[in-house]
Amino acid sequence: DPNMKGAAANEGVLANFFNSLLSKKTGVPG
Amino acid sequence: MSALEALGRGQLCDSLLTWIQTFAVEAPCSAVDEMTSGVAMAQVLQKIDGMYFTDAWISRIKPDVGDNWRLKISNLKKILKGILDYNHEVLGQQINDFTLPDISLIAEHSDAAELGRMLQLILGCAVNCEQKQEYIQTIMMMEESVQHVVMTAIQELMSKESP
Repeated sequence: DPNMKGAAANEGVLANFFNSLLSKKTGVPG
Repeated sequence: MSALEALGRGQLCDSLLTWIQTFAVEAPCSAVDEMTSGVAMAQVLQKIDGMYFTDAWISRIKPDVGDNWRLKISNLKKILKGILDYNHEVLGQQINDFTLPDISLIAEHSDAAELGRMLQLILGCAVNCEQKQEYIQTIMMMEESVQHVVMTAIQELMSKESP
């Protein structure tokens, strides 16, 4: 079902993005 | 036109209001009008990082401003300064080229687009702070349409940040 594939892809994009945020390092405090 | 302009700053405000409600602060925060005093935003910031946004800091935010737009402006200025200082002093980043919210429009006209900008900056604090895991996981449990707007908002901020 192309709708399901699209929804799954969208979920994947969101999950990848937020997971990458979790591993992003914070800058050095000023 | 940025992705956020295409989405509409009004939709940004709606989605970020939904996100703000996940903090379950005492002050009402379900409508734009309720946010214009700045009290809810201050309480959210204190939840994000109570070591920086201390009781002393929050005591400077006047709680009962009613319709007094001057007091609202005063509160919102303190909040905006707090956010920018937090980014610099704790997160170690500068926000360049990001159009800062027009506080007068928020206070006097309950402008949703400008409030959205303010909430976007608070979002930036939440997803970069020490407790970011908790806040990012909360976002990941929200409705997909809200997640998409939040992602776009964070991406815009990240493009304007520099160490």
